[in-house]
Amino acid sequence: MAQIYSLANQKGGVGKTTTAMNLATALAAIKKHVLVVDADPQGNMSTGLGCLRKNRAPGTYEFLAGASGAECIQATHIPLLDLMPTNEELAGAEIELVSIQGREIKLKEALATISDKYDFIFIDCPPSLGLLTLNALVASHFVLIPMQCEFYSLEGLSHLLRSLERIQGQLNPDLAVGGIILTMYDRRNKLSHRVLTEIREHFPKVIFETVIPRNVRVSEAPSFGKPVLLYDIGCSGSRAYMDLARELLSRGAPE
Amino acid sequence: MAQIYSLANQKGGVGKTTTAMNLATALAAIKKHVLVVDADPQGNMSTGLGCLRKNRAPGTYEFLAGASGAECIQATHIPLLDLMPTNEELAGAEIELVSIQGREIKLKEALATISDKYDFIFIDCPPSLGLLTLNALVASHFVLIPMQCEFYSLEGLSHLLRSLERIQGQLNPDLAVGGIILTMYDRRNKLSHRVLTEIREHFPKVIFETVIPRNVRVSEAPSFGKPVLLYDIGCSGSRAYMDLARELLSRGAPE
Ligand SMILES: Nc1ncnc2c1ncn2[C@@H]1O[C@H](COP(=O)(O)OP(=O)(O)OP(=O)(O)O)[C@@H](O)[C@H]1O
Ligand SMILES: Nc1ncnc2c1ncn2[C@@H]1O[C@H](COP(=O)(O)OP(=O)(O)OP(=O)(O)O)[C@@H](O)[C@H]1O
Ligand SMILES: [Mg+2]
Ligand SMILES: [Mg+2]
Repeated sequence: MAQIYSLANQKGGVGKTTTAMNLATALAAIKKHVLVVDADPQGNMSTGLGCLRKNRAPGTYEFLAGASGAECIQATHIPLLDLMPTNEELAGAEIELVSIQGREIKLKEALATISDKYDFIFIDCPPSLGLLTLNALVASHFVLIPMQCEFYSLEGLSHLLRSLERIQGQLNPDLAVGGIILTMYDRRNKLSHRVLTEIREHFPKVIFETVIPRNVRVSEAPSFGKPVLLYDIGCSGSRAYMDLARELLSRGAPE
Repeated sequence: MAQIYSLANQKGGVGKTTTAMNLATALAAIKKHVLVVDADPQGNMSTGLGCLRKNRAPGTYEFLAGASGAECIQATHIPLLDLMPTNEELAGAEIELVSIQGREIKLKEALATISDKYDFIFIDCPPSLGLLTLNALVASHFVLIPMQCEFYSLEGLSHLLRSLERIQGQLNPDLAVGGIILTMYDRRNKLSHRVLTEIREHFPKVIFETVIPRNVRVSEAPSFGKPVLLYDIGCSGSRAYMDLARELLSRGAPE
């Protein structure tokens, strides 16, 4: 039975895709069977793992519409890491789902048919709290919240936590907040430090100890279709993501 | 008759809000009457212009539902710059609009009732191509595309331009691409330079000459409820936004 994690935050550009990809890669490296589901019509996860545009269907859109896991999942060049890719078609699902019975549980039902094949499943969400993100959260045991050390990110956090409480109350009582992950931290920058201190003060139990630094190697990796862990294992970004994976494992064991 | 600009890009965190706010402020400083419409449920534009959470209704949500401009628009502490604020309620509009007749032209119709009061209207869009962004694009004469100098941003551009062509073909033949604006440029970083060169090569007529540098003063300004132009007029971010406003005016005169 896989542990299912969503990477969610309606604020854009905070590191959801980058974090999901590198956590998944780090866990596959220690022999866990991992699936990443690209639930963002932008398809950045699929690009970052080297899946060409022409090889993305069937993927998440078809899976939501009832196609099997075997048809929609493909291997990546990373052993033990599988990908469910997506393309822009998925954007249509947000509108098509609106008038369907049980629209929030489509992904949960579909993932139940494949969850025993994996130890971990990571779902990369788009920057919104629409039906795709909602499906991901209803299907998940944990939600991970990547956050930039910026003011707008801080502002959006309280709205996100309120939305999660509503989802826990009405649609998925098992959903737990797996943690807040600070990304693109720049120690030379006062604002970064202020946001870090503020979050540590207000959410001491929820924030991960590991902070991901801003590191240009992380942003170079996607153009080579590789996670930074494979592109440059020795850089500060990679070391931080390995620490984060270790911390996730030490927290993650369900009670 | 106002010139209406949308700031759109489905990629998150590329500088849509920051660019809309500072262009609007620069134009108000040279005595243009300007309105910014916050069409992103995150409400970052409203925050960045110092509008408190409790003072955001009626705003964009009510305006789309038929309330008057007078009710939904408020002055800011910047002379000649007005704001139509928003809060999370607006997220509901995306779902409510789906089943309404003429769902794509609601904002266009509403803005027509107030457009003669302004020289410029800027609409800040959420990081998606859903019904809120669609409404903004159908209501606009120009679309401005802020883009980070990063690989995922480059990737999303071709999808965005294809979507704009479809909108020009079916819903708004008057919509012109006002330009691509490169943001958060870091001259020490090879990737930034590669993306800049690539865009200048592929879209020579569309890209703005002015490039906005990464500048920490820009990201500090929102926590004071001010655009960077007011927070620190002398910093590199402010100077670049003033250059951009001048370039917009020299380009902007409709043929
Ligand atoms: N630690 C880091 N250091 C430097 N750049 C980073 C880092 N993490 C992410 N980036 C870059 O920042 C940008 C935003 O990251 P990413 O795309 O992962 O965020 P996201 O939250 O998934 O965005 P969206 O909201 O559009 O889905 C990307 O171009 C990425 O390469
Ligand atoms: N030139 C700059 N230098 C440094 N930081 C910047 C710059 N421009 C924007 N930022 C910061 O980067 C983050 C992203 O910018 P912004 O929120 O304007 O992007 P956006 O495209 O509106 O995001 P979203 O997709 O979430 O709406 C913000 O925290 C902002 O303060
Ligand atoms: Mg992403
Ligand atoms: Mg924004």
